[in-house]
Formats: sequence, structure tokens, C-alpha cells
Amino acid sequence: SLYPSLEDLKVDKVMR
Amino acid sequence: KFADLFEKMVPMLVQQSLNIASSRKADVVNRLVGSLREATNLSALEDLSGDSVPQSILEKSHAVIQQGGLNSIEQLIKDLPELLQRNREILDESLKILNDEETTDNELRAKFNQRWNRTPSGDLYKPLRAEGGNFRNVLDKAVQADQVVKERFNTHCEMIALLCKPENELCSAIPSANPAKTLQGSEVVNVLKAQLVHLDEIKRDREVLEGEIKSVTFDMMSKFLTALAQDGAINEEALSTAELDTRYGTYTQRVQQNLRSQEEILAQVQTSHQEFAALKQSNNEANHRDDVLKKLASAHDSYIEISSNLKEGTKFYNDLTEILLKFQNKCSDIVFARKTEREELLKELQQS
Repeated sequence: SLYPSLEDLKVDKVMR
Repeated sequence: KFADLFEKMVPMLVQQSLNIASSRKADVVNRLVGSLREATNLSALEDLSGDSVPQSILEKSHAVIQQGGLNSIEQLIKDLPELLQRNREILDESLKILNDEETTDNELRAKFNQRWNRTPSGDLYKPLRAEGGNFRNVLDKAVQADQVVKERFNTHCEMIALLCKPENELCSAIPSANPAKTLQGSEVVNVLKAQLVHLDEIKRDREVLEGEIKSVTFDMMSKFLTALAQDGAINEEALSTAELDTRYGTYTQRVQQNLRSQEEILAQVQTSHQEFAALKQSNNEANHRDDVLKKLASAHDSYIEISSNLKEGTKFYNDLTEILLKFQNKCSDIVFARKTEREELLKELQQS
């Protein structure tokens, strides 16, 4: 896919 | 009006000879005409036209039109910058209210020193700033993606527009590979044309010849009757072949001549056709047609790709907006809490 995935943003937040 | 009923009555031998002679004649005529017909078939060359729209391109054109054609992706591409800007603004506003509050907190700390003993806003906001940083990275990547889509669109928009045209316009927009047209005036084509004209003439001669052969009529009756009267017998074969020779001799020669000249011309056509085919290969007009057809095919593929990119991009921005709005709420909530706390602290300080 061309656009960045928003999933890793959510994962990042959950981890923090 | 007297009609002699017995005029046509002849001796049985004469009648039989007549029958045999007419079948001989029919044989000769069929043989000559048959060879003429066959020669005409041989000389028919394949149709060299090459300017209709290939089926695969037609299918691709229908597919693109069905999906909305150029307009639909043009509109989406126009929307991308606005979606990006909207997300940027939300992020910038969120970070700005954090910055403003932090600045105020730092100023008060500088003013009251250790009496301003609450946790510094900088420390509190660190995770939020990290999250903000992530958002900024994601947006930067999205900008690059937008660029890729735009470039891809610019590269193919002309061909995509062509694909969206009605079939007749599409056909006329594709350079024709019709050799006769595109190679107009080239030596090989002129030679080939002259040979084909010559071939046509030979064909026409054959038609005339065929007509003449069929129209030959002669009557053996009197010969047979005289032979019967003189010799008491009829040598049908000798008489018929002699008569057929005199009647069809010249025609047979003309048919042979016609066939021979056709063979020569066909041999010449073969060689110049090979030259022509080779020329066609190297001819940039035909290559140009291939180029356009290839571009049309890849325009279709890119159209599909661009459509899915735009769908993905639009979804990305809309999803991100939701996340950023939540982030903005979080920032404004914490800043609001900090302000409330600050005011209480200020009040205490003033009282003390």
C-alpha cells in the first residue's frame, strides 16, 4: 500500500 | 406458317455423335473456365487494413468509463491537499495549545522558583509530544504518497482521457497502421500497387475470356450428316476434336498466357510484399501505433492503481482526522486541567 498504516499508531499508543 | 416437324430428325448415329460432341465441348469449357476461376482465387491477397481498435483496448476503455473515467479520479486528486491541510491544522492547533500552556508554566516557574513546585508541563506533555511527532511523521509520509499518485496521474492522464472517448474518436485518435495509408508514396508501395493493378487487369481479362469461351457455339449436325452420307459412318472423335481445336485453340492459348502472366506477377508481388512487410516492421508509423496501444494498455492499468491509491489515501486521511480530533481533545483536556491547577496555585501563592 502507498499510505502509512494507522494501525501502528494505535499499537504505539496502547504500548505507551 | 408451315413448320416441318421432321426438320430435326437425324439418323441415330448422328444423334449419338452430337451427344458425345457436346459433352466434349462441355469438358473443354469447364476445364478452361475452372482454371481461370482457380487463378482468380489464388490472386486474392489478404486485406491489409490495420486501423480498427483492438478488442482488448476496447474492453479496457469500457472498464475505465464504467469506473467513472477521468473525472472521478481528478476530483479525488483535487481533494487530497485539502484533506492533508485539515489534518495538519488539527495537529498544529493541538501542539500549539500545549506550547502556550508550557510557556506560561515556564514563565511562572521562573518568577516563583521553588514555590512553583508543581510538575513542569514539559514533563507532563512529553508523551503527547511524542504522539504528536508520530502524527507529523505519518503526515509527511502521506505527502510523499500524494506526490506519487499525482505523478502517476500526470503521466497517464492524457491516455486515460483517450480511453474515455467514444469508440469512433478512440479509433481515429490511434495512429493507423494501414500500410497503404501510412506508407503512402513509398517506392515499395507504389510498385506493389502497380502490380496489384496489373493483377486486377489479368483478372478482368479472365472474366472477358470466360464469357467468350461460354458463348462459342457451333453445329456439328451438318458435318455428321455429310460424313454419314459420304462414308456411311461417322468418325465422331476425329471430327469433334478437329472442330474443338479450331474453335477453342486460340482460347486455350490465351488462357495459358493469362495464367502464365499471373504466375509472374504473383511471384513479383510475393517479393515486394516481403519487402513491404519488412518495411512495415521498421516503419515508425506502425511502431508509433504500437506505442500508443501499449500506452493505452498501461494507462488502463495505472487507472486501476490510481483509483485504489486514491481510495486508500482518502480513507487514510479521514481515519487520521478522527484520531487527531481525539488527540486534540486530550490536549485541550490536559491543558484545561493545568490551567485550573495553575490558577489555584497562583491564588495560594498570593494569599501566602
